[in-house]
Parts: sequence; C-alpha cells; structure tokens
Amino acid sequence: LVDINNMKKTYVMGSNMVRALDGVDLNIKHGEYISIVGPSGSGKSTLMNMIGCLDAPDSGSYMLDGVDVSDMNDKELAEIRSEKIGFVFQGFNLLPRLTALENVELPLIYRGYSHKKRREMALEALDRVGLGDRVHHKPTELSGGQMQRVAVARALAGNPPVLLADEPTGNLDTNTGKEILAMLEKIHDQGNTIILITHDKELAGQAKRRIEIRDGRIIHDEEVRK
Amino acid sequence: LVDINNMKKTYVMGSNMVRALDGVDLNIKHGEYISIVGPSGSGKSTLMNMIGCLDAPDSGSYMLDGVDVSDMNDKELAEIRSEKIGFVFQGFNLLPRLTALENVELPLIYRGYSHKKRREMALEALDRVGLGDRVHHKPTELSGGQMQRVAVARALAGNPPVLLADEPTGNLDTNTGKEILAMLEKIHDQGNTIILITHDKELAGQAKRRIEIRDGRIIHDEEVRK
Ligand SMILES: Nc1ncnc2c1ncn2[C@@H]1O[C@H](COP(=O)(O)OP(=O)(O)OP(=O)(O)O)[C@@H](O)[C@H]1O
Ligand SMILES: Nc1ncnc2c1ncn2[C@@H]1O[C@H](COP(=O)(O)OP(=O)(O)OP(=O)(O)O)[C@@H](O)[C@H]1O
Ligand SMILES: [Mg+2]
Ligand SMILES: [Mg+2]
Repeated sequence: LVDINNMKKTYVMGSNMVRALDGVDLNIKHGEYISIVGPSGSGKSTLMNMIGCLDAPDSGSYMLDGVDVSDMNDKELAEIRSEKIGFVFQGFNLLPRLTALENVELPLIYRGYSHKKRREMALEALDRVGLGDRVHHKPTELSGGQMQRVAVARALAGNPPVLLADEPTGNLDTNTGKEILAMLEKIHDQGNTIILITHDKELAGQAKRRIEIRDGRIIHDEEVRK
Repeated sequence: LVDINNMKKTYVMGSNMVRALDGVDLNIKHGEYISIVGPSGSGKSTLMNMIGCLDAPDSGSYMLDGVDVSDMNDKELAEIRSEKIGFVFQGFNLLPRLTALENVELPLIYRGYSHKKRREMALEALDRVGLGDRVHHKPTELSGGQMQRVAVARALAGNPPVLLADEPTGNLDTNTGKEILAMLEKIHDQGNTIILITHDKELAGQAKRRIEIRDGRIIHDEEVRK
C-alpha cells in the first residue's frame, strides 16, 4: 500500500533548518494496524500528512498502491484523499459554519452519494461516536471531546479502506476513548488499514505494529502483536 | 477564593434544552490543587469558563475573593483575568499571526511589564516547557503538542496566583506530560492555586482534591491526598 524511501522534509527559518523528516523509509501493506509514537515535535503528523497526500516531501519517493504520488496531478490526489483515505486531524479541522451533521456529510458529497444516503451514513457515524443528540450543533456549540468525535465520525462515515488518525482520543475521558478503540478494532477486523498516531499507551497497545519516531527518523519498527 | 452557589447554564437549541451546568455548588480555598474529571460533554470547560470570568451563568451566584462577580464591570473582569488568573484553554486559542514568543508575552503587556522584562519572562516560560528553540515559530509552524505547550507557557509566564488549566497535556507524549506535571507541582508548592481539568489519570492523581462532574452536576467532591 505505502512504499516510502528516504523521505525528507526540511523547514528553513532564517538561518535555522528544522529537519521535520530526516530520511524516512517505510513500507505498509494493506490491512495493517500500525501505531506511530514518539515525542512531541518528532515528525509524526508531518509523516502522516505525507502518507495522506496532504503534503509533499523535499526529496525521497512515495509509491501509493504502486503509483508514484509525485507523478499525480491535483485531481488524482483529491480523488485519492476523498475515496481511499479517511483522515482524523490532530486539530480536528471542522468547518465552523457547518453543523456536526454537515461536517460529517462533506467528504461523502465528493463520493457521489445521494442526499438521502449521505444523511443516513452521517447520522449513523455520529451515533456510533455517541453524538446522536448533538447532530445540529456547530463546532462552537460542542465540547472539545465532542469536536474530536465529530472529526472521527467524519473520517469513518464513508468506510474508507485506509484510516489515518492523528491523536483521535487526546480530548476524551477513558471510557469514551475505549469506545473509539473498539470502533477501530472492528474497522480493522473488516480488512481496512489503520495508521494511528497516539500518545495513549492503551491505544498504541492495540495496534499490531509499532513505529517509533524521534527527530524526524524512525528509530524502531516492530510487530508487537499477532 | 471561589464560592459558587446553585450555578446553572442552559443552552436552548430549537426545542432542545442543553443543561450544561445544572445546579453547581463549589467552594475553593486559596492554595488548593484540584482536579476536575468527568465524561466528555459533562460541563467541565463550561464550569472552568465561569470560574475564570470568561462566561456568565443564567442563575446562581459566584463570589471571587469575596466579591460578587455579577456586580463587576467589564474593566474589573478584564483586570482579574489578566492579573489573577492564568488560563490554559482546551483549544489553545493562540493568535495565528503572532510567534510563540509574542503569544506568551501578550498577557504580560496588560500587566505593565517593561518590554525587556516581558521578553525575559516569556523566554524563560518557553524554555521551561522545552520550546527554547521554537520561540519565533508561528502556531502553523508548530506541532500540536508544541502549540499546547505555548498555551501552557503563556498561562504560567506571569506567575499567576490562580492557574486554570483545561486539558493541558492531551496532545503530549508521556514524558513531556510528566514535565508539565512537575511544573504544576512546583507552582502549587509556591502557594498558588491550581484547578485542572484532565482526562489523564496520572495528572488527576497529583491533585489534592478531586471533583467529578456528570451531566452538569458535581457527583463527587473529595480530598484524595494530603
Ligand atoms: N454554545 C453551545 N450551545 C449548545 N450547547 C453547548 C454549547 N456549548 C457547550 N454546549 C454543550 O454543553 C455541554 C458541556 O460542554 P463542556 O464544553 O463544558 O463539556 P466538557 O466537560 O468540557 O467536555 P470535554 O471533556 O469533551 O471537553 C456539552 O454537551 C456541549 O454539547
Ligand atoms: N511550517 C513549519 N515551519 C517550521 N517548522 C515546522 C513547521 N511545521 C512543523 N514544524 C516543525 O516540525 C517538527 C515536526 O512537527 P510534527 O507536527 O510532525 O510533530 P509531531 O510529532 O506530530 O508532534 P506532536 O506530538 O506535538 O503533535 C516540529 O518540531 C515542528 O516545530
Ligand atoms: Mg502531531
Ligand atoms: Mg472541555
């Protein structure tokens, strides 16, 4: 699924160079359940954005399902993002003027579902994350953990084959976090691929393979469960 | 310090009533170290915003240091917020066009510190949270956990007698979170008051008193440590 070779990303700030990714090699097969861990600022979100085609590296290659991502045009990239990948952003990235329901429906519009079908899928996803009674609230009318759950519902609603989740439970109490964990287990059992950035030990423990990042490099990469 | 009686806050959404705070009684003395826990959406941030004078209840009273908050004018409230209270917001609330350093200096400007003194205090606070090499980055040039730490530094820089921290470690790895924990311990030892909303068991375990909220009501309130 993912084949990344010697990927680098450097930000230049005046005379400073921030090496966000400093030579990353990564190979991910379909159906894997991977956790990415590491200190704050180590490059996890940057790597996730590359995998999700939201950003481009300065050097190195990225083959997604056998196709070189750097050869794709904007239209092809947008198509991949809306059809193949569900993304839970670390900062949620909800649209402030849309309700929870409209936010969750948004990716489904690009996939061509009927209005009736979209509404049904979005309501079901919001119900799954425990927000059935908050569907018409806008982001400013939701608690921090509720906004986070809307972001999760939006990523899951279209049942994407690849789920990229960046800290999906950072604002949730233990019980609600466990419900999200169970949801991810189920999605993985159905054959989907999950790549999860998390600081939560329990969530990380659920994954089958654990990748540890430090200073823009992968320092450990091992199978941890069968 | 804080004396809250039968506080209520209800949001009306069409025909729905969301009782965010449903009759809260709370008494907090100077120098206490309190954790507020409870499920996502239970009313923790709403209560914190009331304590920090950022919001006003529909009914009930709030005496802060013996003065009725509902009697205060905007100028007095602003003064309290900038001089007595340091606030770490759940959503960070950093100004996107200012650097980390400028964001941390902002509350110090209102307190009348000289330019030189402000810069010194802000640099020291950023250094304490491990961001000494990120001071000129804007929020979009920082990782999620780095933004969170800027929010913590901004609250601590002016050494406020009361610290209100809403989920200050949700985006941090365990080690960085422990450093924030140690910082809070130290601030408390110096005699300051800390009120902390957290889902983190370790952070909650550090507090001396634990308040549990559910559906807008306090269901437990007990001393847990000496
Ligand atoms: N402006 C609003 N309009 C309607 N409902 C609101 C509004 N603001 C908050 N709420 C509701 O009030 C309740 C309490 O919100 P609050 O932010 O205090 O929860 P919380 O305990 O901090 O949750 P979390 O742990 O997820 O941060 C939530 O159920 C939320 O949906
Ligand atoms: N636009 C930018 N300009 C300069 N530096 C940047 C920029 N974006 C990110 N960085 C830096 O790149 C590094 C990696 O950032 P990234 O967001 O990938 O970290 P992370 O591992 O996700 O951290 P966290 O756990 O705190 O979310 C950070 O040290 C950050 O300061
Ligand atoms: Mg990140
Ligand atoms: Mg909250």
